[in-house]
Amino acid sequence: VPVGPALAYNEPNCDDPETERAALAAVDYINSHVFRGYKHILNQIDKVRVWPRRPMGEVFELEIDTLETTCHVLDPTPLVNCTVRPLVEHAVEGDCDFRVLKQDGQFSVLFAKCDSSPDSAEDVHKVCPDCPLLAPLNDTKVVHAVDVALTAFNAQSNGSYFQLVEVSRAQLVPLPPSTYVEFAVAATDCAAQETTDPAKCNLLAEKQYGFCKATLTEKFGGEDVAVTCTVFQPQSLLPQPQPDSPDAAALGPVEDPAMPVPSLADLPAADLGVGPMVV
Amino acid sequence: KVVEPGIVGGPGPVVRPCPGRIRYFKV
Repeated sequence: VPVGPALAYNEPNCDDPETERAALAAVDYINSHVFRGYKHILNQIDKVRVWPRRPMGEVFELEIDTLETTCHVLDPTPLVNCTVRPLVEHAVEGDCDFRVLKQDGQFSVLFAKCDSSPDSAEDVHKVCPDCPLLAPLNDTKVVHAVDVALTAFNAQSNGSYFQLVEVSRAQLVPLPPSTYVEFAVAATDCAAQETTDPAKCNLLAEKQYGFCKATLTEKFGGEDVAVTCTVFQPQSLLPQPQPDSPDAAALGPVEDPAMPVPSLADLPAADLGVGPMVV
Repeated sequence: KVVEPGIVGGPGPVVRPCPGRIRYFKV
């Protein structure tokens, strides 16, 4: 193949409007292709190179930093309404590499690779010496707290039995001794008040997800649990991006292919959330 | 071999194009 002239790349300003549009398109892509954890938001564009593409268009090669928000990826709340996780709650940063094609004024992601990492304990304690840190999600106290909280939620529900989708966040609080957890749930075809064997329950064809926050407080001779769950409107049967598809973004362990998680980006605004159920 | 375009050093300080601004805080 005749070697054409060496392609030279252009290095625009990282805060150039076009660069920012490409970066925002890339972050939207991540948020609609990640199957667990929280939505991320653009924090800083580290590097950009723009390569001409034959016969037309150009490819933005981007390195960007993101920050975790408090919205779970299953939460249909628009990203612009999601709060950035503050430092005192033990922030989580994403480091992403993208290649984004710009053609006919449209941006489409060709490649995405992200890794997320929590802030260091030192940094958290610099701003808040007594703040709790993130705990391993398989810690026995965390697993127990989620189990007790979900049982309490289902016990007061007069609707579907909800099963656990994933534990997304946990902290072991020293004073008062307690465990704080956040987890995602999904409605099943069982009635909460009649379920004797949850293993026999199946997720609804029209997935209905929820997101719960709970605190299990140890006290003399027992424990107290407080749990709040927000149940979202059922997802219309949208074609789901299969987790093992080549373009699935790697921002953590891929969700179980048997339970594809919907891309919420294209739900009509009217379909969004119902009020929280509180226990 | 990619020919990296030479940044012609014009008069005055060259604006560092990257990294860009921090929108929230640095972890």
